[in-house]
Amino acid sequence: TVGCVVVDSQGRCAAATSTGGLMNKRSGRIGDSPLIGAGTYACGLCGVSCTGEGEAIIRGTLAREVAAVMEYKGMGLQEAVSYVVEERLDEGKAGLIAVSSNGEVACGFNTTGMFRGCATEAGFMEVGIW
Amino acid sequence: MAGWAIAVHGGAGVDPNLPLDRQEEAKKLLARCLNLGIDALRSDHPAIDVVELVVRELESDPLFNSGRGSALTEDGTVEMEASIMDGPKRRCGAVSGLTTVKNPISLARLVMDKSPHSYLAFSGAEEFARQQGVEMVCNDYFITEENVGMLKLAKEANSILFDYRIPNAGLEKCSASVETPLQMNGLPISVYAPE
Repeated sequence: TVGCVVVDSQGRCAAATSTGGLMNKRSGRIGDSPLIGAGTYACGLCGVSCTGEGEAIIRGTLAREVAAVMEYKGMGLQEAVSYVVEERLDEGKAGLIAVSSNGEVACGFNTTGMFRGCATEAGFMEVGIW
Repeated sequence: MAGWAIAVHGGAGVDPNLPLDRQEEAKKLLARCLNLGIDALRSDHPAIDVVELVVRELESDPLFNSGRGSALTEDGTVEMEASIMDGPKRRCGAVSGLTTVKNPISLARLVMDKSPHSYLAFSGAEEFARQQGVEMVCNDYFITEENVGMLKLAKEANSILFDYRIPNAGLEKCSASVETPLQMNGLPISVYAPE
């Protein structure tokens, strides 16, 4: 699975996710990536793209959950990402990347690593795996 | 107004034994995609165009599990899916079950922009792609040698593998990496195999 989340200089957020799914999956199996609110979500507050155990991400409506705790609990972006990865996955394994309309970027995962990269206009740039 | 920001991912769940050269290869691709997005943001492209541009680049490179280099079904074929969402008006588009569309994310974008729907799948999505004139290729284009080997592994282990990038080493090494029964949602993965 691959994904990208962006907030542009007008503060507009967007998210995109694409995948081949699970190796050896049954034909016809749908994962989290195409499900809005599970693998992908964007609103006026943030943009989120998820990856990992699709069934757990779907049950946890993971991408929308980040926006929801920001909206209803007033959490900041990284706090929301960490909360959702720790509290909404049950035993599932997954990771996600997110941006907020005020130019923040965050990621969280409970797997043995996630291929990821992020950058901000202020000059921060990081590419990581573990 | 705060500045722009961008993040990309290539999948979670990385084999701890991934060789350094493969790690470097992954980092190079991530950095290239980040820079592609940064250049577009510096040219004032809107966020929705930038996410589509970057994911297209990731789909076209066989390194990660999407587009070319997608994981294989139990039948050894590729079935891809994608979704895109634009924050300001929460418009969205999604596709599933694609077998011949070169860039699934662009078809998801067309579902969002050119159809009254949010989600099209399988033959309906393929028909829509033909009508929209997006680039279509045969299913073989998406299949890589490495993934044929991974599917063999998964069948031997009778399991479903995630976005693991198992090292290229010989099968004996790979089979070691699937000996530990994989858990999904806290259950042995074999529970799902019949599913």
